[in-house]
Amino acid sequence: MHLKSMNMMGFKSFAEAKIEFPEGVTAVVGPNGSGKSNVVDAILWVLGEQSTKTLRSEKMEDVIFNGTELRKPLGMAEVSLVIGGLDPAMMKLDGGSGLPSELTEAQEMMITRRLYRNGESEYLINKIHCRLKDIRSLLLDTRAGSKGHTVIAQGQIDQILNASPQDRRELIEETA
Amino acid sequence: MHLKSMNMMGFKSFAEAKIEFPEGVTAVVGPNGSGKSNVVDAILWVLGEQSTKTLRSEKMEDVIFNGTELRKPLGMAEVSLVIGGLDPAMMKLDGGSGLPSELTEAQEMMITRRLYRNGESEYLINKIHCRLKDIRSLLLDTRAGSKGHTVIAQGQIDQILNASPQDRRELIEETA
Amino acid sequence: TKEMFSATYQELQQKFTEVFGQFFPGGRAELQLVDEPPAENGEPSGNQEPGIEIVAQPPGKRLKSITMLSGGEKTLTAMALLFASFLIRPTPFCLLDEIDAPLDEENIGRFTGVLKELAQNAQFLVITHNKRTMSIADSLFGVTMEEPGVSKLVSVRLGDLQPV
Amino acid sequence: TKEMFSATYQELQQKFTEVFGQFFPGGRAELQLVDEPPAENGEPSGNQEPGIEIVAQPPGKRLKSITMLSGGEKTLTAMALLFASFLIRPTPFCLLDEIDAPLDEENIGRFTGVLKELAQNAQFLVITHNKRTMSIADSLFGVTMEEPGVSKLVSVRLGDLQPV
Ligand SMILES: Nc1ncnc2c1ncn2[C@@H]1O[C@H](COP(=O)(O)OP(=O)(O)OP(=O)(O)O)[C@@H](O)[C@H]1O
Ligand SMILES: Nc1ncnc2c1ncn2[C@@H]1O[C@H](COP(=O)(O)OP(=O)(O)OP(=O)(O)O)[C@@H](O)[C@H]1O
Ligand SMILES: [Mg+2]
Ligand SMILES: [Mg+2]
Repeated sequence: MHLKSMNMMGFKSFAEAKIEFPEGVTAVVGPNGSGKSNVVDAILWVLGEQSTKTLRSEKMEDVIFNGTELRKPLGMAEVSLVIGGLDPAMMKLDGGSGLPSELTEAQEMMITRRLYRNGESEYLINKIHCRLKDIRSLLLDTRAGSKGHTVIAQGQIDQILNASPQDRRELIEETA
Repeated sequence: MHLKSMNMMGFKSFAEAKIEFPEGVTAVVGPNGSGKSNVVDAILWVLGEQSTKTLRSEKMEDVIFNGTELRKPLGMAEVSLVIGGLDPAMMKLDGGSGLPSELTEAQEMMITRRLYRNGESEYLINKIHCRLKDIRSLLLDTRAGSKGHTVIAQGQIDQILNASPQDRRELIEETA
Repeated sequence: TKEMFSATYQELQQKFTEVFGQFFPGGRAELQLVDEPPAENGEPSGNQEPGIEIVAQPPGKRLKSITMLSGGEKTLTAMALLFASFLIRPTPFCLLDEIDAPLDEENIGRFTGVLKELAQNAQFLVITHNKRTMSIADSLFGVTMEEPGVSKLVSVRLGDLQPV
Repeated sequence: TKEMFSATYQELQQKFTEVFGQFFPGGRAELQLVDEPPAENGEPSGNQEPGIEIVAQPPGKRLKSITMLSGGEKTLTAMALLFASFLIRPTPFCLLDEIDAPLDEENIGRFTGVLKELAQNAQFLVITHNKRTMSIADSLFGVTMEEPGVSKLVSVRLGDLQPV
């Protein structure tokens, strides 16, 4: 399993942009305030992140493109992430989700999340509406959803050292 | 008023060292863990810092040189700071301290702080024992003691932004 | 006293806006006095004094609050406030420990520009790993541990530092 | 379950010691299981599970606790634990946002050395302002705001970046 590409529309400072993810180490560079950490936020968000604090926002609508001096704010944020190299045998979609079975044969999958200004949100797998639970259970099998050591946000690296012994245990159990 | 020189003995990783302070901007450089932030701690400490948290220690005795694989721990930490360019008229030593009046005529002054492993501490002005209160009142007149914007410890620059509006007011009042 | 605070506040507000403009050319920033919101239970907070809110808008952007600033933008905004408070109540010396760590090359240039101005009347001790910051310093000293665990001070010339 | 935790813990302990040794040649680190101290009032804490203490000793030093580590030493120690947990439970991708900011040149070299090893089986996205970290990347992409407030992605070659 690997990240193939991501399309962002109206997500934070990205009015519309697409990224292709290479293999190996990719360095993301750019001036202060240009939008590098927003890319990390987009990946966390499309994988189902619910905490506004982790997304550096006061409320979830703050992730929707808020406009600039020359552009109006948008009414919706949408991020689609294409994941490749899936092993169909690994994907155990629970029957209850009503998702078509051919989903489980695909090598690739596109996960989409949308949020409207009115607070309504949508989740889609290969353009078919689903629930967050479905995305979560899909990701569980690929370990892409596990937070532990997958994402280290800016300024957070020392967290594990400063945490209490009890909290460290929980952080490590998350990885197990 | 300016910092002239500082002598450290048994303070953190400085078994024995002396610094001359130039005018203008001085860059302090060196590898990770070499002792740069310990220089800042030494200045804070000799000026009367009482908070172990600010000094990155669990108890005050942690500032005493703790030894290495080749050296034994020392029994005392001592830092002496020479301050120059004083305006004698500004120095209002309170009569109660019993410090000799010629102190108020000097252009220069040496402040010393000592701490022994048994927890005993001493303060001296020009090698004459005094109380912390005397050092504080001396510094007040030269504004060297005012914490507000004099020292920004490693990783602390964003504190004022992350503080609550009430706390910011207090931080700013400290400067006034 | 109340008059003293409001005089300082006005001066600080003015200098903050000025230094912020040097760090973010075309941007705009100000301080606002805000009353503390009543506690959850509706009780007034009891605190007579208003708190201070910071509004900072990098050029061309329309941010809702300072929590949406990037890491480097936050540090630069905090520095603008720090240097503003230094300008209204100067102290004889100032110690800055790696405050340039999150900044890109261009902002290091802006930071060091203002730093040189302030250092006309005070001593600045700046701990840094950034070569550009080192290059503008009037003098340089190094801290090393030739003997593991024991710090020593050495005088360093910029040429001595190994090239990047 | 308890057996699962203790198996993971042993593996993590071993890898942590190994990676710490790569970051601090000659140094020594380990994890320790500690029971939670009783609360101030003497009541045992209801928590059955022990917590995890981190012991880290850079070469030649005799530190009492990790609170006495320097800024860069702390970050390197945290990275050793992060990479150790990645090694025992690898994930398909890993996002690191400016974790190299507090490191000196030598430690950047050690960090990137281990990073290259780990990236053989996973995608690593590393946000950085450090030229040395950029120089070891397999590919580079830039985020810019030619239009103020609107981010765009551009492909970048290392040569394009302005010299320090
Ligand atoms: N909803 C939104 N609409 C428009 N712009 C937004 C929104 N949310 C955040 N931003 C913009 O994103 C910018 C911050 O981007 P980001 O944190 O990704 O920067 P960065 O490239 O990581 O910078 P640094 O190197 O300083 O960490 C802010 O300046 C803000 O203007
Ligand atoms: N009481 C003590 N006795 C001996 N050594 C000490 C004592 N207290 C701290 N140290 C040492 O000081 C070192 C930390 O120094 P310091 O924090 O000044 O490093 P630094 O140069 O600022 O590094 P960085 O660039 O990573 O921030 C620790 O590694 C520790 O060994
Ligand atoms: Mg960032
Ligand atoms: Mg330091």
